[in-house]
Amino acid sequence: GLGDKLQATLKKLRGKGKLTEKDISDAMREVRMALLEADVNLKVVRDFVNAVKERAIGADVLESLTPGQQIVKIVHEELMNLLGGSTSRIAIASKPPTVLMLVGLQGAGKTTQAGKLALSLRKSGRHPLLVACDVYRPAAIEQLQVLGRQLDIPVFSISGNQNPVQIAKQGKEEAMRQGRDLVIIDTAGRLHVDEKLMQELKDIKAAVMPHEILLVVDAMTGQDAVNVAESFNSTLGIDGVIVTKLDGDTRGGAALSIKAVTGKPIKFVGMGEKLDTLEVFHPDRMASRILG
Amino acid sequence: LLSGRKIDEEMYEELEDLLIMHDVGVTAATNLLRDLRRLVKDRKILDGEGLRLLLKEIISNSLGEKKPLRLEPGTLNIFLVVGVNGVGKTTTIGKLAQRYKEQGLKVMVAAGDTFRAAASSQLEIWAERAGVYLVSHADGADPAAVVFDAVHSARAKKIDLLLVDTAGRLHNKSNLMQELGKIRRIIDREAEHSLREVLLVVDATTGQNALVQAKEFAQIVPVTGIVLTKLDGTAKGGIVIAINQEQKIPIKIIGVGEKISDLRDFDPQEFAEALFE
Ligand SMILES: Nc1nc2c(ncn2[C@@H]2O[C@H](COP(=O)(O)OP(=O)(O)OP(=O)(O)O)[C@@H](O)[C@H]2O)c(=O)[nH]1
Ligand SMILES: Nc1nc2c(ncn2[C@@H]2O[C@H](COP(=O)(O)OP(=O)(O)OP(=O)(O)O)[C@@H](O)[C@H]2O)c(=O)[nH]1
Ligand SMILES: [Mg+2]
Ligand SMILES: [Mg+2]
Repeated sequence: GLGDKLQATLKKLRGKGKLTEKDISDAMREVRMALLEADVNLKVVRDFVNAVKERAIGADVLESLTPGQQIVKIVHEELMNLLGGSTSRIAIASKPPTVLMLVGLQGAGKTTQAGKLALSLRKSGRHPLLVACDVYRPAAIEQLQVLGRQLDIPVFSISGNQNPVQIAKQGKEEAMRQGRDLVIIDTAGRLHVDEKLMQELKDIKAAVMPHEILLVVDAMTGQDAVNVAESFNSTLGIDGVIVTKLDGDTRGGAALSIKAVTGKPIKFVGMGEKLDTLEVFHPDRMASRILG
Repeated sequence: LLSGRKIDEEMYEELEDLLIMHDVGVTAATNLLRDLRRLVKDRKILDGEGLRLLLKEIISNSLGEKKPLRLEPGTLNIFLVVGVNGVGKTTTIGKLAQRYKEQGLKVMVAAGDTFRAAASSQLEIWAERAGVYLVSHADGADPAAVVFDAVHSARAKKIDLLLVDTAGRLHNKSNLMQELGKIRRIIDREAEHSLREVLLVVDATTGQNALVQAKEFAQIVPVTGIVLTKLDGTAKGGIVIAINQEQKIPIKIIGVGEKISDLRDFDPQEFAEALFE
């Protein structure tokens, strides 16, 4: 990974004292390469490398660390600063039900994560109701119903209804009637540049006032991750992010880009297709993964 | 942005940034720019506009000629559709089914995803929309059994084109990749010489991992083409340039929306043009 590349680049410097400007720029080129190969956004890489450079200039090359290790240590710390400092908890409303809304691009993993969240939060004592607001994708409602059956968690839907705002509203009312204290709304995948569908999300938000809007993002997303996250955040407002398919081998730089640009916490990660694969986000593991 | 400006180093850096921002990746971008510098010298290009047109030409040429999907008339053709989770395999099959049905072919689709919730129901709806035959088993059935069943049914019904849907799978899951290998062997054994295309579906929003996907899937099945989906978004799918450079797999089809008609043949020149928009 980056550690080995930096060792090779800077191996002549052991115990030499301070790192020179040339040593630093050679090392920064390696850091930039590693982050771009990990799909971190170009602008985020630029800012990040500058921050690392500031710290690296004048850094003492300790006897106990080779200069390569020294730089990696700085990079790791800076990644942790960017990725960390956030909570993986879902804020439970003082007056139930707590309403969660999942949004994101097509195929990101929203419906599956809705099921995972329902299971995970039931384990911590909640009584979830899943609400099927994807009226467009063939068999999307059935997909959520199958998950609900597997978990023995109720799913609210209105067959033949093409109005997700109505479904969301009635779903929340149904939760209150049934004494379910947690509503998880699954929405249809959509493009951040689809004005009509982004307006639909705003209408759902206005109708049910979610306590948390979670952006679901595929871990293998490339440079476009920043456009998507910024767009959803500025148009709709998001409270956190779920990064999915992290059981793959993608480095996942999109996670760093999104956190850096929106400042919103990454709350959970999806680590598989089964419903018990939702995990709390670990910034240190993500940092190591991004560095390869 | 580049026209009217004389060529300088800053211009090459801007072009490298543009390529990276479109997920072409550092290695492939470096290769393209090396070719660009050489041709700028050979052709004595002097200004920014010339530079831009030349890079477009290099990209377009690297992607090769337009490659249509292969279909032999008068016999059973099988397309196997594979890829990681959520990229658009099932939807693409619906689109392909409609296209070939409209061309007068007898089309059948096989619901090879027996794992994911409501996967067969999803394909069933597409089959209905396209007006084509469907072979599916109950959820949890062995996907190999569905494929076996579909191939025999296709031969009995004298089907021209059988589209086989498979479950999304991450390439680092060896058991799932082995399952895919088994599906391919069944097709080859039960319908020798009928497997015409193995299409790897790649989501245009995917970054560098698509390179690994192409490499790993091609080890297990003979990938003959890439379908690049979701190009109606803001991502340009530049990673296919890198896939093409490294794996030499042609891009054949693009997905440009969620409707059944949102399918187009891949056009290298249009693709190269779109990178610069
Ligand atoms: N390996 C893996 N697969 C996942 C994960 N989360 C979801 N998937 C799979 O990704 C695919 C898409 O998941 P969905 O839940 O249908 O995605 P979606 O965002 O609801 O899709 P649309 O509603 O069409 O926008 C399915 O095959 C899921 O099984 C994950 O964490 N890991
Ligand atoms: N905007 C857009 N959405 C697409 C396109 N192709 C597919 N989709 C959407 O992407 C989502 C996933 O599509 P699927 O066909 O279920 O993907 P899949 O690869 O079969 O998914 P799994 O079987 O779960 O692995 C759906 O919401 C589709 O409508 C496209 O070209 N453009
Ligand atoms: Mg869904
Ligand atoms: Mg599918």
